[in-house]
Amino acid sequence: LNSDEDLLQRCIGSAMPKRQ
Amino acid sequence: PDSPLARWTKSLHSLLGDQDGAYLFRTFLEREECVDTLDFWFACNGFRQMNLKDTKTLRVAKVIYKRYIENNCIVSKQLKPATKTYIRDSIKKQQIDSTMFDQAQTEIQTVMEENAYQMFLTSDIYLEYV
Repeated sequence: LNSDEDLLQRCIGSAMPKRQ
Repeated sequence: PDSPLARWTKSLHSLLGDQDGAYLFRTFLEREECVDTLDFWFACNGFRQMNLKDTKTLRVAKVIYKRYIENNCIVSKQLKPATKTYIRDSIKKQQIDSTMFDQAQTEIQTVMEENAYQMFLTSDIYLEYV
């Protein structure tokens, strides 16, 4: 599954801070 | 002295660099119905890290453009016309560059710093967390 929405969510998620 | 909460009040950037801070700010923006501005800001960061040789990168640029810039959503309303035109033309010509959303991100960040971030620091959701 590689819908546009998936791509966008993955892009946003990749930039969200990880737990410190 | 350098607790997460102290960092959150230092700058928007420090708030968004902290996981709990970013999530709490996102919850606040959902309530204020302007969460798109934050998602766009993170999407710009995510896009900047993508490999330009990957064919997915052009697709992601198009998706970001369609979702936040082409329509009349809150992000689009807060961007300068010239900034939107520049991104639209880059996509049309398929001239994808890691920095193509930088100007738009800066404009959105400035509006967030002046408005939503200040409101967040005095909001119930923030004060309850504190």
